[in-house]
Amino acid sequence: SLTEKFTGLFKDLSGQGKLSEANIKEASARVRRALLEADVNYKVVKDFAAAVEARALGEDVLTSITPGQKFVKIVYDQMVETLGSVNQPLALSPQPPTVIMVCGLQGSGKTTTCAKLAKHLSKPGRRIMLAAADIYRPAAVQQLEILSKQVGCDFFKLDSTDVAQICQEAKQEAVKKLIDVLILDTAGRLHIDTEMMAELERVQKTVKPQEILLVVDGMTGQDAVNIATEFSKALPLSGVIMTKLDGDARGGAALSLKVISGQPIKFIGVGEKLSALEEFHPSRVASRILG
Amino acid sequence: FTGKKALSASEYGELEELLLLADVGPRAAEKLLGSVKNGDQELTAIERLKREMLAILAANSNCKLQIANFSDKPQVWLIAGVNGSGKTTTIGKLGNMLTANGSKVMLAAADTYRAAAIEQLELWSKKIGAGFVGSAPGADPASVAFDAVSAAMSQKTDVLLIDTAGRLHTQKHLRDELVKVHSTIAKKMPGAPHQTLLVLDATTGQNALSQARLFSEAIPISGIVLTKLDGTAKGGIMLAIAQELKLPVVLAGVGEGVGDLKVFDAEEFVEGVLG
Ligand SMILES: Nc1nc2c(ncn2[C@@H]2O[C@H](COP(=O)(O)OP(=O)(O)OP(=O)(O)O)[C@@H](O)[C@H]2O)c(=O)[nH]1
Ligand SMILES: Nc1nc2c(ncn2[C@@H]2O[C@H](COP(=O)(O)OP(=O)(O)OP(=O)(O)O)[C@@H](O)[C@H]2O)c(=O)[nH]1
Ligand SMILES: [Mg+2]
Ligand SMILES: [Mg+2]
Repeated sequence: SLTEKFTGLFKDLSGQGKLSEANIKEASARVRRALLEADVNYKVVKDFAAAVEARALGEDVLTSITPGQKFVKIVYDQMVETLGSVNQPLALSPQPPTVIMVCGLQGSGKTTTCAKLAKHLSKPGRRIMLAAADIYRPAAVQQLEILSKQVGCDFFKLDSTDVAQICQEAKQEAVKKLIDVLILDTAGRLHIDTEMMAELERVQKTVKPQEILLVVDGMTGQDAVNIATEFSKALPLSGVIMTKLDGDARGGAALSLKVISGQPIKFIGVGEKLSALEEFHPSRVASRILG
Repeated sequence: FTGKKALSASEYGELEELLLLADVGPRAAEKLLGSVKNGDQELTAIERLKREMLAILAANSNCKLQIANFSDKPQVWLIAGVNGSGKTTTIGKLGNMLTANGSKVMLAAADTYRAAAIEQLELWSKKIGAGFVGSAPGADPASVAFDAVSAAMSQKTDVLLIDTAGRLHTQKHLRDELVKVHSTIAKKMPGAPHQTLLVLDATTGQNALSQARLFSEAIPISGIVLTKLDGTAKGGIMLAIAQELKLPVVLAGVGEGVGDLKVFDAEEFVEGVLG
């Protein structure tokens, strides 16, 4: 574990005499390597390690009786703060329907996550509607329709080649049916596909969702920065959901996503079942990234 | 530093950054740069790096996937990988490639778990003019595989592609299910599956190494398909995978269309990593 590694490092270093600034530099280089192995982006790691170094010097790690433990606490606290300190919930509009738009790269888990959100939000007296706005992937509409039956919520589809129109009509239908929350499932797309990114912008301008959630695969590597940058440019994102964190991926992309998008990670996906959605807690993800 | 033979410390730092941003990973990047520093000083540093990367990728002599003129028929190819990596789409594209090269292809939907997985593959089979074997959702994947191999044998199929459900490599019961599918195929037809392809998403970071390790511990993997290379991710983790597990990358997915599958080109891949 990280605690063991740094306690060991500082023990060896202090065994060589009084700790110095150079020792802090060595420790921060180790943090850098650990974070790169955890898929935190190279540039984000640089800034993070520099912040940790400055903090370690400022908080007198060198004169502490337990420098290793103190250093680890600094790393951990810095990580938790960077990840957003506290959980930020979904913003439900006092004037229904609240519209939640879900977007992201191919295969990241959007369709499954839409159904999980529907289930998460389901409570007596609240009506949820799932709308199928992926008109490209074979059987995408069927996939969401099956999931909506499993959740037990309303479902909207429309035979049209205009995705903005589909979303507009879904909203009109939601108003008619007194739906409280409308969730729009969009097609997976590359952040560098200008036409498909323009489609998302059209949907956003047409429907004006209260929440725009970027769904990112928890195993994503350095590319997380590119994804976050382009999606943030195109849309006023309100949050991020990281999926597939039930595996052994360290999830370092979370740091990149939070730092670059400036938006909170709101949930994490931890399985294929519709109940496998957890609220994001920075402390838990920080421990996971730091291993 | 393109034309240089000797690099300064800061130039090595720039090279390291390039490799890390391509998901090569800190340990593999360090090893690569070490071999560049100690390599043939008559070549430029970049040339040394390229050669070292190509040598790693060529670690397995079975780097070329045969896609026509099969002597053992029906060829049975099993496709596996984690959730959302691109298995089903890859099978559609691969079936199209094989048909274009003269084979009679059949697709089998052994993903009996995920919503509309069977429908998704059936639509692909119609698109590419391939045969199709499916079942009701919830059926045992091994029995779908068994029925598909029987059908392929009796219908003079040249290549049978078997789609499986996405599964995280860390889930033992799902690894066991895959092992059962594999051994059911082997019992039904000696020598099968002739290919077992692991589908890896190029956007995945260091976790791809763990995926490759655990999948290849469960069943013998004959090749890797690296998908979504049409994005900005470079798939650099493939170097660590090639070095440690000697698994060849045989195909590259470069888009969502039926034609977006290429034979893996190591030179092109290295160029992509080095930007
Ligand atoms: N283990 C695990 N699997 C997940 C999770 N979220 C989604 N999946 C699986 O990931 C795969 C892809 O999920 P989808 O919901 O189809 O992904 P998508 O983003 O809608 O895909 P596209 O629409 O093609 O872009 C499916 O096999 C899901 O069951 C998760 O949190 N954990
Ligand atoms: N851009 C791009 N998208 C791809 C590529 N390969 C697959 N996809 C997309 O990735 C998404 C997931 O593909 P699937 O074929 O459903 O993936 P899968 O591995 O079968 O997913 P599960 O069965 O749910 O585990 C779809 O939207 C595909 O169109 C590729 O090479 N490039
Ligand atoms: Mg989808
Ligand atoms: Mg599939």
